[in-house]
Amino acid sequence: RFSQNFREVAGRFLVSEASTHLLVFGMERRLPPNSELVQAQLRLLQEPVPPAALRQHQRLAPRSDLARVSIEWLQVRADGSNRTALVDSRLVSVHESGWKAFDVTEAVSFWQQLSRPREPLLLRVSVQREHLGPLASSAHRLVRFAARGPAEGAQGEPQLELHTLDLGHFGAQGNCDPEAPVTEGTRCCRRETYIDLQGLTWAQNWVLEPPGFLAYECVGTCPQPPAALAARWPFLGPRQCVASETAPLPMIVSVQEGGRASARVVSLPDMRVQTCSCASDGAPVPRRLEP
Amino acid sequence: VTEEQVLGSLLQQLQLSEPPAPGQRDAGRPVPPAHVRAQYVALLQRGHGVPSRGK
Repeated sequence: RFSQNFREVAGRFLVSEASTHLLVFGMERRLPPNSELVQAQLRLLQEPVPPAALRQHQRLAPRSDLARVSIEWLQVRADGSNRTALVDSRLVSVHESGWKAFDVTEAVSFWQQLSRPREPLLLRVSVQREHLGPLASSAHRLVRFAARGPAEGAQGEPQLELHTLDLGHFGAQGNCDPEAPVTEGTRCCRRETYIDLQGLTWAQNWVLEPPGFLAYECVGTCPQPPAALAARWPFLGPRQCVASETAPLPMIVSVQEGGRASARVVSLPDMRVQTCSCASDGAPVPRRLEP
Repeated sequence: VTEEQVLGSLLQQLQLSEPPAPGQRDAGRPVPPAHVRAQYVALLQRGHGVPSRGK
């Protein structure tokens, strides 16, 4: 089901234990260049529990039929050490069957931040007890996800859906054209704005450096995704032109210490806009992957 | 970023409620020593290289 905004990657099982599956997805060239990842969904087919096993479970633990399914992003570093990050977790019932969707956007975002050549995307699926304790049920043992590969028919194999927006159409356009006035039709861009500190009364003889600075501002509008696409993510607001990366502004200021003036350096955060982007209100800001 | 935001951020950094009074400021404009200038230049250069995630 390849289309501009909908890409599907087939995965395969590396390891399958009673309660843990390791999925590997070859990701290179799956995400189009100059595109923004809006959402990545892992779809797993939950198999129905055989009626006999279900009857036995209900006899032994009549009040608990839930298991916790957690999805972790896994990175195997060059030195052999592992790094994991929990990206989604939810309860599933042993009475249910069919496709279950998990949000793994953060895992794909982490994978994108890896330096090239990048390893495949590794996702660890764990089926655990709903909770621990003496009354904990063993419902997790009954939750099974299909692992059929292409040879046995591709119907039930794990799927990764990547929803992307083409930034050529839906993104910002870099710096504004200084010659062109900003109108309603101007695409989101970064406009130069000079803050003249020397001309400000309160800053005189207090701010020693700099005399002024280019702050920049984000102006213009952002194209909205097609209604059909927007309906998939009703929790997201309209895309707006915002500062997506900023830099601090260092200053030398005069301070009074011991009755005399001395010079001191301070750093004001988020004072200079580095890049402007089109972003939806309500969209999570991706976590930065620590080195 | 507006001039008011710069002032607000500066006051916050210095833990002041208002800018120094004009008389206090006009008492003398200190010349930043070399180590203060070096620290300022280092921060300027680092700011260009490592942008932080904004809103």
